[in-house]
Amino acid sequence: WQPPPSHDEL
Amino acid sequence: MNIFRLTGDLSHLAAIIILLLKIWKTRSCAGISGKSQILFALVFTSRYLDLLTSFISLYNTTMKVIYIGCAYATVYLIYAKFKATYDGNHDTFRVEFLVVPVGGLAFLVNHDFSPLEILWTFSIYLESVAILPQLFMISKTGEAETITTHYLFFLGLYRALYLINWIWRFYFEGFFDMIAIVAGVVQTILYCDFFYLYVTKGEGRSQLSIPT
Repeated sequence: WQPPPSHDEL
Repeated sequence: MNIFRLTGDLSHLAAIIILLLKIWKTRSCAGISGKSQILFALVFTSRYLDLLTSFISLYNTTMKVIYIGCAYATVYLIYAKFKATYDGNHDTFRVEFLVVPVGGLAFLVNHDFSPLEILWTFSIYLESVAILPQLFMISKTGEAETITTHYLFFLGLYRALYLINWIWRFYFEGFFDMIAIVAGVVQTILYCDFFYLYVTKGEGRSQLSIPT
């Protein structure tokens, strides 16, 4: 898995 | 931020405000599934815990606070203030059949096995099915007030716009979040039947009648 995306979305 | 994500967020905000105002103005939550609203409050709570740990932008923080505030206010109006108008007999979807599998899946399929990330994943999966009690309730009563159909339209539209936002971000930023995209596709598909009825039968009718 790719690194956890920084969740910048609502 | 792109126009699709911004209009998606505004569509989501519009849906939340429409519902809250409908209940407040008519002093009634007839036809509204309290179970779905509890699930949405759970979605926002589990997704926006990062309010306590990270600051992304004023917009991001403001919207999260508004979403959480409105979600709990709506649940309060349904189960406390206007409890007498809550149609519990038709709001019978077994939400445990949603929360348990979604909770299990969040543990199995996630980007990172950390508490915040698993809660975020849980909220993404749960949001994709959280509207089912509401759609189930409408199919049982066979009708929905016009304002409720507008609420559902904007709520369904928001995630459809997010799908376009993800296409945009993949193309221009290389951003790609498989979990959010798959759940977003499922979520939008669940509204398709409603979208069809909203567009074909919505005009000029006081009630949206859904063949049960």
